[in-house]
Amino acid sequence: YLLLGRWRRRHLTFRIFNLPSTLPPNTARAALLQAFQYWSNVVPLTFREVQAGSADIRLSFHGRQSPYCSKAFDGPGRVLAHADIPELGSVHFDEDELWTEGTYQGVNLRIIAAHELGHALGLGHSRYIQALMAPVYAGYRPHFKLHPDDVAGIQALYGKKSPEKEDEEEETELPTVPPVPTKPSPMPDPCSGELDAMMLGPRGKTYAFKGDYVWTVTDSGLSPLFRVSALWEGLPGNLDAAVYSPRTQWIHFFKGDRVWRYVNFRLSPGFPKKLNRVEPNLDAAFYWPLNQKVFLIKGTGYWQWDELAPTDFSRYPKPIKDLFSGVPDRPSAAMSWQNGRVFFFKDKKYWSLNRQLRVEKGYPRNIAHNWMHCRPRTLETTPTGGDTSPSATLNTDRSPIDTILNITSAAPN
Amino acid sequence: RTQTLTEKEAAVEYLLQYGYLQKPLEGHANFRSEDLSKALRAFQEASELPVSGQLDDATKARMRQPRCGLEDPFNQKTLK
Repeated sequence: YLLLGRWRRRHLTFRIFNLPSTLPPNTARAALLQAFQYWSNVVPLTFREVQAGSADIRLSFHGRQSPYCSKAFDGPGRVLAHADIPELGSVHFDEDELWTEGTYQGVNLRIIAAHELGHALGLGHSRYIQALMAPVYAGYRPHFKLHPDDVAGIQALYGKKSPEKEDEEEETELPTVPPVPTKPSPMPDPCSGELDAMMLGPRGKTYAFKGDYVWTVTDSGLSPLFRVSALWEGLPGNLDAAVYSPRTQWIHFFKGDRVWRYVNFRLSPGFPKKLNRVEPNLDAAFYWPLNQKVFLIKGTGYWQWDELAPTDFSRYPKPIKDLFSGVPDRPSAAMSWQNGRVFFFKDKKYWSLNRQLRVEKGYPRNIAHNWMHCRPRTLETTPTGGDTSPSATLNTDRSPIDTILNITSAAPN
Repeated sequence: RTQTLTEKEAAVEYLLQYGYLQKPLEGHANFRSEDLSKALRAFQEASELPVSGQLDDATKARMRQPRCGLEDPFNQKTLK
């Protein structure tokens, strides 16, 4: 078995958003409920259904397109379902499959649901092809039960089911993190051009970080500036680097010799951690969708990191110039963006790299003009110190997160 | 010949999609035959198929089977 993560709580809620059209609703619901029971029979987890509102685990059926899921299904056959690892909780089934129960025809909903719940609870694929967690669907089995490898895997995460364990206290939601200094640095001027970090974050939002502040960049302008700690509780300012991975939904922030991991705006348990395997004081970090790896940059070197597989860092750092043609050393920020390009930022300039990771013609260009919507006149009148009050200011009437989430992302001019 | 090419392309796509092949850092995905063979061996070993490193009928049949959309963690290192 492979372990991908776990829930800190033992009492979880779930919500069924819709059901397949190929089964009577009662049969489909019974199959899904039985899928939960396979797991709760062997580990001290409980599952409670909710009919409305938020839930830890959310089950739904969608087809080739879904406004809520970036991974479209492929019609009948091939991919049947997918799920997110803890503590995300999405479990999606392909609505184009012939979902069945009690027959060798079609695809058994109960068994596939149990498999996907295994992922949602933290199990990866097993290499035992008879195991429930094997990647390939082995067909309907009238007397289905978990394979010993499935049981060993889930019990490695949550322990064995016993009366003593059931009343175990919930684990602490958030670890203690050092308090954020109460005196923030002066509010920066986005038009000064220099940045600590840039990130294409969840929901396609482009975040810019400078000092103790963060703002989003959109087609129509900039959001108000917020303190970093107002969005990501426990996170200090003056970051070295920030990177979001759509593969894992993890946001990593780097500062000095420490790394913070958040899922959306929630700190992951056990973080911040000490950076042990790469050098401290990174310059920049970005996720490259073409190979699904995170790149960490410092000075003239880079590390390539696979978030879900053991990475041999002994071969790193490698020279930046071996992989990225035409970029500056010691960038202040970097990110890959929605248009497939990678951007490097340094001082007041930025470089655009194509899919072959070569700097495109016409670069570097001006960050303030092309990303921050600053007019040349503004640049002329803005003191070079960059710590004056910017045109966008903190709006205390709204929640920072609400404000950030309500703004669509933007392309550079 | 067209059929063979299509099957090979489909196999490469499968191996890429499920984590047996790593996308190259630069250029197009023109994998060397050694890379493909290595990925096929890992897939065959994980699927309990005869390990040949070749895109044989059993391997193609296994790739056509319905499955979960998540990546597989299997490579020579994890299998070892």
